[in-house]
Amino acid sequence: MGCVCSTSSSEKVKTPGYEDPTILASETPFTVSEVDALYELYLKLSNSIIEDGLIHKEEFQLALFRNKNEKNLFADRIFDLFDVKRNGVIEFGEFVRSLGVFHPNAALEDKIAFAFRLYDLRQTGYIEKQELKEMVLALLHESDLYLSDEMIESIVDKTFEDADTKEDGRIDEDEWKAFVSQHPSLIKNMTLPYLKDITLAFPSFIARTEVEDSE
Amino acid sequence: SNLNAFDIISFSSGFDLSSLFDEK
Repeated sequence: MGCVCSTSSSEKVKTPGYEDPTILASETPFTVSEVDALYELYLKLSNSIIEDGLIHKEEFQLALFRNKNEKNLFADRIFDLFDVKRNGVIEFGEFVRSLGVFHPNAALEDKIAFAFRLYDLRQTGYIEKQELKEMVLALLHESDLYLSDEMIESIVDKTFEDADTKEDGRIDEDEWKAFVSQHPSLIKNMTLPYLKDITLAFPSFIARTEVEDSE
Repeated sequence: SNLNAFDIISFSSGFDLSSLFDEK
């Protein structure tokens, strides 16, 4: 095997929130090589606008939607959930641990819980009818789709009829779990098959890692 | 219709993290 010198800057430069891949691998469904590969991706994302090795909201939104300025409620919510420390940036450890939930091998309960927090807009521990309506309205508006108020009202009411089995006007985590079990498509987006092949995206990096592993 | 509010949110939000990996 010839020289497999990586041209990656990741060998030399570690971002401010860098964490040991071995530890991250032990806490997530990723292998050490996959965490290393995610670090390559993290470096790209975290230096796309502000070159400080931390993912800012604009960089996250740029990667998700190809724009950094247009307001997107969902990008905001996902960013906030990834930003566990609530310091306005996604650090490497937060990035890996959060993405771990989206791994095909991650526990279903974790995916369901993450989705619940996504919809629990005001973080009250419940999905309330009003906030669900607000989310539907905001997202339809952001995506230039139109449904009449009556139609939205009726869909949200029907959703609550089905999901709010305790009939207290809000969906708690247990009701959410039961609802998801009846509608598994609701957490379809919580699994990224691509994460199983993450190392394939960075072949030069794999070569380097393999050499390191064999040393 | 079986469409529920969460489906609408999911469709209209374009919630799909796979685009994080688009440019490699």
